Amino acid sequence: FDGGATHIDGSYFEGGGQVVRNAVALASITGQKLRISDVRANRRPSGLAYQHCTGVELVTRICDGVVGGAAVGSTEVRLAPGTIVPGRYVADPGTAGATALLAQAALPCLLLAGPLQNGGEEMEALGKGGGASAAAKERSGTESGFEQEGKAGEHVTASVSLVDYADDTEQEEAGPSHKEGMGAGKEGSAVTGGGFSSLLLRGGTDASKAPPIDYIKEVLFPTVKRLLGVELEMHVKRRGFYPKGNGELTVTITKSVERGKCLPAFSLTERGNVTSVHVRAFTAGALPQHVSEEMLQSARAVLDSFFSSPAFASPPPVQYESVRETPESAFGNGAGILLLAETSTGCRLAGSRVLERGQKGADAGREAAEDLVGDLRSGGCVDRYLQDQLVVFMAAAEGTSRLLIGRPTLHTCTAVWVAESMASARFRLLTHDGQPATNLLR
Amino acid sequence: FGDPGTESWILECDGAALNV
Repeated sequence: FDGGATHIDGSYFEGGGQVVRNAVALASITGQKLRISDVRANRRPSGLAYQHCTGVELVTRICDGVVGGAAVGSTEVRLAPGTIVPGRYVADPGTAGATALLAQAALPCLLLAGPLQNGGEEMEALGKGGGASAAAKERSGTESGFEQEGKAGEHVTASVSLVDYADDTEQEEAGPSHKEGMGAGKEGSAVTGGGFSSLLLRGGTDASKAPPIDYIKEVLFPTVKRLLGVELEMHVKRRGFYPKGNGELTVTITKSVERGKCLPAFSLTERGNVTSVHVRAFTAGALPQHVSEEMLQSARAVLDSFFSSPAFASPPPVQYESVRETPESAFGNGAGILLLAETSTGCRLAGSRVLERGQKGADAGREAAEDLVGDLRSGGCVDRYLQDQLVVFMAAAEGTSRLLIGRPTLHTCTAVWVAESMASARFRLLTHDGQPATNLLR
Repeated sequence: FGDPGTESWILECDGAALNV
C-alpha cells in the first residue's frame, strides 16, 4: 500500500471525519494511493466510527479500489484507488450515521463518473450474483469482511467502517442497530431508473454534528447544480434519527460531467439582496408539534430583530412552516429546523439545528436563526457550512474559481490543506481589494 | 444588510483540472 502513497495526518487542523471524507474522495479522483494516519485523533473516541467506515467503503467501491483499515476504531486508513465506475450504489452504516456525510463523500466522484456504461445491466448482475461483492472482498481483504452477499433483487451490502462531520461520537456509541448489518456497495434492482449513477443511502437524516439532509437538498445540491452545470435529484423517503437511524433517501445524478472532462471553474462573488426566507420546523414520533412551534417562534424573534434594521428598507418575505412528520415519512423520534435565505443573485444560505436530547425547541430555533443572521451579516455568498463543502469542487476544477466567504472556518482550512496535499490545486485568501489574507487560511 | 467587505473574503483556487 505505502509505496508512493500520499500521507495525510488525520490529526491536523480539524482532525475529524472531514479529513477522511475529503482525502478519500480526492484519492479516488486523482487515482493516488492514500494513507491517513491518526484518524480522528481530535475526537473521543478516536479512529473511525461506523459512519466513517461506510463512507470510506462507499468511495472505495465507486473507485473500484482496495482499502485497508476501514474498520471501527481504526486509526489508519489506506486506499489504493482504481478507476471510478458509474453505478447505483447503496450505503448503510447500520446506525444513525449521517447520510448527508455519505452523500458529501460520494458526490465529487460520481459527478466525474459519466453515465452508466452498460445501461444498468452491470448493476443487475451484481445484485443477482453478488459477484462484485465477492470480487471486492477478495481484492480488498478488509478486516471486517463483507457482511452479506447479494441475492437477486436485494441490495448487495459490503463491509464497512466509520463516520462523522465534526464529532459524531454520540451517534456512533450506539453501534449498528440494523440486523442486516452495515455496508456500502453496489445494489441490484431496488434502485431503478435510467443510465445514471445513483446512491441509496440509509441511516440518520437528521443527526447532531452533521448537516441535516434538508441542508444538503436545499443548499448544497442547488448550489452545485448552478455552479457546475450538473443535475442532481434527491428524494428523502424517510427521515431517521439517533439512535436507530433507518432513514432512507436516494440521490440520482441525472447529468454529470462527460467522462474525461473536468468540472468547470466557477465564480460566486456577488451576494445580492435577500429576496426570501423560508423557515421550516418539523417534529416526528414522540416529539409533540408544539416543539416545532417553539423553534419557529424563537427563530422568528431573531429574524424580526435582524430585518427590522434601518438597513432594510423593505424586509424580505419570511415564510414559516411547521411540519408534523408521519410514521411513513419518519422513523423514530426527532425534530429540527432549517432557515433558508435566497438572494437576488441566486445564493442560498441556511442555518439549521437538529434538536438535541434534552434541548429546548426555543434554543434550537434561536441558534439556527443566529447562525443564518451571522452569515448574512458577514456578507459572503455562502454560509459557514457551505464554504468548506465547495472546496473539493474548486480543487478538482479546471481553471480559477472564486468564492466570497465569511470568516474561514476550521473545516474550510482543513479542506484546503487536504486538497493541496492531494492535488495540485492552490488556494489563496484575498481581501476585497485583492490583497493576500493568507494568514487566516493557514 | 450586513457590511460586505469587512467580514468577508475571496477564496480563490487554481484548480487541478482533475478527471477520470
